[in-house]
Amino acid sequence: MNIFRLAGDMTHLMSILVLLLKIYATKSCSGISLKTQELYAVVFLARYLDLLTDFFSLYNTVMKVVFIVSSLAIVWCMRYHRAVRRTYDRELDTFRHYFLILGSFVLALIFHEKFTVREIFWAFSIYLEAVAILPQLVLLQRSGNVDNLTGQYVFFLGAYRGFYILNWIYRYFTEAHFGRWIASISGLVQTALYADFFYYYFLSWKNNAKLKLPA
Amino acid sequence: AEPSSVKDEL
Repeated sequence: MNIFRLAGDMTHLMSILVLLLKIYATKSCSGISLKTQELYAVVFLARYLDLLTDFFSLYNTVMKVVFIVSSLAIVWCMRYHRAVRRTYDRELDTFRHYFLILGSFVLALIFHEKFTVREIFWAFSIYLEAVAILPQLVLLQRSGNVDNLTGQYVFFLGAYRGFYILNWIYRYFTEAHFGRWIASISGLVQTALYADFFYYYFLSWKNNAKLKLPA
Repeated sequence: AEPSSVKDEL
């Protein structure tokens, strides 16, 4: 565990806490894409199959369980909670996310480390995570105005990706045999998707203005 | 020891 990875995990955790806080405190999920949340739930379930077979550390196990449970709880709230579901921007959240699942799975069948169920699900989860933010970014772009908590949620998610890239650079120079190609290329793609959002986030922060994305 | 792997990440 290095400082970049810890910072990445913590900002990832922060993003989830900010999202839970927004939903709990405001009883609203406006501006949040259910499609993206469903994709994250699939990502965590597919990747953390190893919870059943491997043990790395208590930290690793606890974080995995937290990510799985929180992502399922968020999806459940947005779909079934009586007050929260009414605030869902259904008509703006029309990204066809099934294509992302299908595409990621096909990619995993082609590019994987070993042709085993676990390796293919692992690669699938990496590819899917790289593009899972797309429905969220499209929704934000369409709604134009972004409330503070939603902006911070996406900011922390982007920060998490940035820290993970620093972590891979660090591991590349400090560890032998660090197998990284699938994760690194997907991670770079994922981080690049946030670039546009970050530009407008910092602009609004610099000008002390409300975050607005151009149409 | 096992070679280090990106799979020990979250």
